[in-house]
Formats: sequence, structure tokens, C-alpha cells
Amino acid sequence: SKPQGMMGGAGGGMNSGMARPGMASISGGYSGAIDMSNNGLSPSQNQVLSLIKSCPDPQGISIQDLKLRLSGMSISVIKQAVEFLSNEGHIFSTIDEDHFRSTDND
Amino acid sequence: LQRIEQNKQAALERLAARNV
Repeated sequence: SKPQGMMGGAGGGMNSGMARPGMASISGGYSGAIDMSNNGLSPSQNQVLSLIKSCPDPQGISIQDLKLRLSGMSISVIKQAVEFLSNEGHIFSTIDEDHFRSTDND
Repeated sequence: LQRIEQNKQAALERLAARNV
């Protein structure tokens, strides 16, 4: 006939204040990623593409012009980017294999 | 200059193929 039940709720309140451990790992996985801001292109490919886009000439922009405007980027990197962009269909060669235009703007 | 258009069409087809 003793009243019991006083012990019931005593331990329960401790858990609710704990920090959520899942929050930290969400932002953690990003650190190693290359900057692919636009469409899966590398930064140098994006620079080459935007320069080609910005050229209004119907015959396109030459590799030499790209090299001049992207001072600091080596000619082989530019050529690689151009080749990649051409394979992807973003740009195409015009009067010769050294001049390129973008397909994206008309 | 027609070759340029042909190149452009070919490039557009490549682009379309990539985007499928």
C-alpha cells in the first residue's frame, strides 16, 4: 500500500540538451573538391570559354589572342582547354584550326 | 565561310549529344 512512482521521471530530462553530432560532418566533405562553379569545367577551361564567348568576331578568336589575354596561362593549357571545349561542343573552329567561336551565343 | 557553319552545326550536335 505504499505509494510508488516518485522515481519515474527523474532521469529523463538529461538527454534533450545534447548537441547534434550530425551537423559537423555535413559541411566537412567539401574540402577536397575542385572548383567547378559553372558546368563541370576546370577554372582555366572556364576562362578560355568565357573569352571565346566574349569575342564578337564571326571568324572567332585565335589561340594567339587567347594566349595574349590569358597572360599567365601556358599555351599548352590553353590548347588543352580548347580541345576539351571543342570535344564537348561548346566551341568550334572557324577559318582554321587556330580560330574558335562559341556555340552558346549567337 | 560555309565551312564555318558546318563546323558550328557539328559542334552543336556534339553539344546536344553531351546534354542528352
